[in-house]
Amino acid sequence: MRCVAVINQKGGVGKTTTAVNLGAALAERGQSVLLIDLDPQGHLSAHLGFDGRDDVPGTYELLSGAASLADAVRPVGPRLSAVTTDIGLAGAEVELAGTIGREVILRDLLGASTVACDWVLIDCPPSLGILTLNALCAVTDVLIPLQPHYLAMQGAGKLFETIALVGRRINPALRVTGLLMCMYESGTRLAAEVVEELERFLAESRGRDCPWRDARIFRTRIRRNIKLAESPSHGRTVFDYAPRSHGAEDYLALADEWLSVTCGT
Amino acid sequence: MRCVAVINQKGGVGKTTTAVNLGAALAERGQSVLLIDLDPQGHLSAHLGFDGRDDVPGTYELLSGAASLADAVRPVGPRLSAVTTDIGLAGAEVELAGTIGREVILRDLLGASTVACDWVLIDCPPSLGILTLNALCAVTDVLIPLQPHYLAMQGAGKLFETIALVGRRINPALRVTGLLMCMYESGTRLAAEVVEELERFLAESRGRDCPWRDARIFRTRIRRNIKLAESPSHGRTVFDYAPRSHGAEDYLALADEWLSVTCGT
Ligand SMILES: Nc1ncnc2c1ncn2[C@@H]1O[C@H](COP(=O)(O)OP(=O)(O)OP(=O)(O)O)[C@@H](O)[C@H]1O
Ligand SMILES: Nc1ncnc2c1ncn2[C@@H]1O[C@H](COP(=O)(O)OP(=O)(O)OP(=O)(O)O)[C@@H](O)[C@H]1O
Ligand SMILES: [Mg+2]
Ligand SMILES: [Mg+2]
Repeated sequence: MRCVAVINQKGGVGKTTTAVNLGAALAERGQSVLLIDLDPQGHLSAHLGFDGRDDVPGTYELLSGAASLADAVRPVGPRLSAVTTDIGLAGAEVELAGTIGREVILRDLLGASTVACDWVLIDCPPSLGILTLNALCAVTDVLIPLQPHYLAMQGAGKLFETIALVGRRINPALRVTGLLMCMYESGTRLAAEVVEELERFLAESRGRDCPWRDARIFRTRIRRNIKLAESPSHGRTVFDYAPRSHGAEDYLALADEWLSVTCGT
Repeated sequence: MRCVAVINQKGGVGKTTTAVNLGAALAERGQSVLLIDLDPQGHLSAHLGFDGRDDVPGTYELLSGAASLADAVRPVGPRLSAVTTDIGLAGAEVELAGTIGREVILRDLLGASTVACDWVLIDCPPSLGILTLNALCAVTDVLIPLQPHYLAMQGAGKLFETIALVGRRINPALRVTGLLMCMYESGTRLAAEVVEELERFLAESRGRDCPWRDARIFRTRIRRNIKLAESPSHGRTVFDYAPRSHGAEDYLALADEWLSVTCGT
């Protein structure tokens, strides 16, 4: 069971869309995948059609110890399952604030769990608070979705700083696997400039002692595609909603690139 | 001096782009406008080319009482000025948490100020925390930028609930002036569905005792336009960077609609 945090504190850059559809694409490729909604907005849950009105325990119950991982896992599709949530998870940020070892609650729950799967993908909230820190302490791989826009790049420094601190103080196994360009509009000067700046940053870090020394910008770019924005309103992944769309194509290509990049590491 | 909060807790929906370019468009129309960056991300400041490395006091100094509004205002263009900020503003959320009357600090500062202008536009962070509450307590008008996407609509209920609570408990003059469609891609079914759902919600609220009883969806829609995403990387408004673009056209049309809707109210 290998755990991945999908993280970027900038809002609206494609974290949830990536967690859902990369997860579904990995399942298409025969991997077994568990998605965890760690965002109090509950967008991953809403994307999959769960409205939080039933009695199945979710991420809040998991973190507060009221339910085990096995109790909270619910089926989504072939080889794909999820732990869902609603706005009540916002309470966990407050309740965990004073807890000893508050950042490693999720790590210990995943470590003790008997649930068997190949990948756990964690959709993080748009902040660097306690919930996101729990994800960074629990995983070995970090996937950073990025929108190739100037304002979206402003917070990148703070994100890498936070990852470095978690890597140094709590989770030395933490590695940034890659940066994913989302809502990519090829041919725009802006996208080319952003990619160039990132390539320069990563090149300078090669071989240095930091969690992103082996990180890459994925060759696969997720093009802007309205089907990716429509599929959540039908409670389905892009593979169920529009299997022949660019969106489905790009996330399947990403799954293939992800598997080739991560196997053997 | 009439104050407007540009607010939506969903990230990346066009708040900063709207505050900067509606502000600039109102200035083009002869109004005097002060922009206030109330987001610790400091994106409004970055959009205008301020990197926070000089000694001019900003929003943090304003809220902590270390500087008056007049000290913090810096010129941007003809009839356009700004109070800028950087990540240090995140400290204000923490410091204000235990302060008596923490939500009305900005209201009292704006009320006591001698700065003269027609409009103050406040760019809010993507959350409903203390900084956003300060904006809602300080203004009479609320402008809600929206991306016409399913996931972006999920949090609308919580936003209206927060506005209603501030209206009832602290600021009875609070009114939602309008909802603005940003990054609008006409012809998509999704956009039409979202607009329909919002029209229904607003129609049900007509005449009821709530801050959005007279709210409208602006006829002006801000089309997706790469020039709006490029202009921040040049530190300029869209009017300085690409005055003949759709982006400039749409925000000028919005300024005209804003002035016709608000004059006389
Ligand atoms: N490639 C794409 N093409 C078109 N629309 C997209 C694409 N990726 C995401 N979207 C849409 O853009 C919006 C933002 O994406 P998403 O919600 O996945 O971002 P996020 O980073 O998870 O946001 P938040 O920070 O609020 O959690 C959503 O409405 C989504 O449907
Ligand atoms: N109409 C538009 N067309 C194209 N790009 C746009 C448009 N409006 C905004 N953008 C771009 O989309 C991204 C999000 O916009 P913006 O930063 O204004 O949203 P925000 O709501 O202020 O985000 P945050 O919640 O992080 O403060 C930015 O990179 C911006 O340049
Ligand atoms: Mg999300
Ligand atoms: Mg903003």
